[in-house]
Amino acid sequence: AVAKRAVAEAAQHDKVPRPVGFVPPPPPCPGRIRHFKI
Amino acid sequence: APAAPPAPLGCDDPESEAAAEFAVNYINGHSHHGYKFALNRIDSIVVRHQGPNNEIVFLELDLLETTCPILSPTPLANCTVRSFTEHAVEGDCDVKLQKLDGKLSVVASKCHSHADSSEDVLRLCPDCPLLTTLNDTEVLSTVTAALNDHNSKTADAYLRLLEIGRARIQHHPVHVVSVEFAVAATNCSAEEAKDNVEACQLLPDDQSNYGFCTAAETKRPSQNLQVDCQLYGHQVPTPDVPFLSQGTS
Repeated sequence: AVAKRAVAEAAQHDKVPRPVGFVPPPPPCPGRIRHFKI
Repeated sequence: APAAPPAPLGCDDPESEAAAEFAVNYINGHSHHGYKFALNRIDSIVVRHQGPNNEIVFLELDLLETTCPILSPTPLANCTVRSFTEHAVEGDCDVKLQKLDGKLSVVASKCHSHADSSEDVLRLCPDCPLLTTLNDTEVLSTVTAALNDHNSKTADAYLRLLEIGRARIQHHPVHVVSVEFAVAATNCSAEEAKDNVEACQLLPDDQSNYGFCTAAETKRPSQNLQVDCQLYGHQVPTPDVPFLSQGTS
C-alpha cells in the first residue's frame, strides 16, 4: 500500500502541467477507418 | 551531433497511404480468386532504414472485400465495398516493401480473409441472408441450374464455370439461395454445345473472355430462378488485372 501510494504521489508530482485547451495529438497508429470496422 | 532519426511515420501520413495503396494493388494484382479488396485501415507501419535512400517498410493492413470479382476490369476505385448487411468479408494483410531511391516494390505479403460473424450481421439485420459454404449442396444445385438456364437461352458462346465466388442462403420469410460465380466463354456456341458439350473448351489466353454471373433461386413459397451473366470481353493484362497473362485456375 505504501509503495502504491508513493508511486501515485510521485507520478502526480512528475505530471507536467499542460496548457489549458491542450489536445494531445492522435496516436500515429492505427490509422483512420475508411469504411467500417467488422 | 548525428542527425536525429526521422520521426516515426503515422498510419495516416501521405507516405504511409502511398505505400498502402501500392501494397493493395499488388495484392489484388496477384490474387486469382474471389473479389478485389479495398483498404479500410492501416493498422501499423514500421520503417527500417537500410542505408541512403534504402528503406524496408512493414505494413499491417485491414482490407474489406468489394463487390468486384478479381477478374473484373473495373478499376478498384470504382469498386463498391461490400456492405455490412451483405455479410462483409475482412482481409488482414502483412506486407513487406522495399523503398529504393523512392521506388516501392513488394518483398513479401501474407493475407488471410474471414467473414464477419453471423451474430454481428443478424444483430443489425435479423432477416439478412448469411454466407454459406461454397460446396453446400443447395449452392451447387443453384449454380448448376443458373448456368444451364443461361446456356439454354443465350445465342452467344457456351459458358463454363470458373469458380463460385460467394453464396448466401435466406431461410425466412422466404427460402432463397443467392450465388455469384465466375465464368469463361468456350470455343462453342450454346447451340453447338447441345450436340457435343465435351468438345467445348475454354478459349486460349490470347482470346479469353471471362465474365460473372449472379443468380437467385427462390425455393419457397414458390419456385423461381433469376440469372444475370455479363462477359467482360477479351482483356489484355492491365494494372487492374495483370495476372490474366498467367491464365486462371
